[in-house]
Amino acid sequence: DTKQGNLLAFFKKI
Amino acid sequence: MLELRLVQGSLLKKVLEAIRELVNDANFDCSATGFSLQAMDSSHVALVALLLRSEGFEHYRCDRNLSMGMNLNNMAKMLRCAGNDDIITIKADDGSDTVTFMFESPNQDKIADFEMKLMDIDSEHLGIPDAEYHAIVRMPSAEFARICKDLSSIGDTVVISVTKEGVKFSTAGDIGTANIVCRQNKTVDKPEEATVIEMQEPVSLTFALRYMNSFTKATPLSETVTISLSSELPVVVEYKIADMGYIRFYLAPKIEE
Repeated sequence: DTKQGNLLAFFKKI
Repeated sequence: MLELRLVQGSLLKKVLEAIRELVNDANFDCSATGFSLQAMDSSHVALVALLLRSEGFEHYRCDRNLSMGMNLNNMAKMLRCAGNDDIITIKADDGSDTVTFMFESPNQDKIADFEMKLMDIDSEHLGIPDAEYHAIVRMPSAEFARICKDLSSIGDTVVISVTKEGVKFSTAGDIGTANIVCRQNKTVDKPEEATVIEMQEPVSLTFALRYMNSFTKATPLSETVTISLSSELPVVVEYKIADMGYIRFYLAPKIEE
């Protein structure tokens, strides 16, 4: 099974 | 004072049509570099980054950096009132809570101005590091759009796999499965019809087709699309905007639970 990844897990807020 | 005159006004119309499905409200940032935007969809799964470089405008005046919050559906409504051959000028005064779009017909016999209210938007800016991608696929944008549309009638997700053999788009749903393989094909009459694969190592990632289909709204902006994949990163789907810049979509992959 897969779940949707979140961009905030890859890129940092600036 | 801000004044940006874009002779090929249809580009701005196409940009709005490309992003308004993904993002409702966004800040357009204006600086000496150009007219840009970075915005995420509300669920933080996809991000759009737009750049229209200042050199691409016939006239570009931006006295100081300015961020203008706009509702993209309202902006699209206004831009739809511009003819496809019209010259579009974007104007705003410092501290104003409105922006004006001026449309001029090519022979100057019709001039219209539309003033739109700006809005305050708390935007979350993300730092996107430069990355080495395992595989970069360039292919005709219409072909990519067709594949995403076709697969979404079968399943909800697409597995994009790049190997030496080519790039494979796969899906599975209740009614069955589908696989579409595009092989590298450089021997075509026109370079924009080529499929070119640069692969450092094989990569396979799963994405939601709903977002991919939304990205393909940018197809009218460019004959080709570039898909950059790395096993540990969001995919980048890039449409170059002739001589001016780009629109890039980032999409977080589906991950194994």
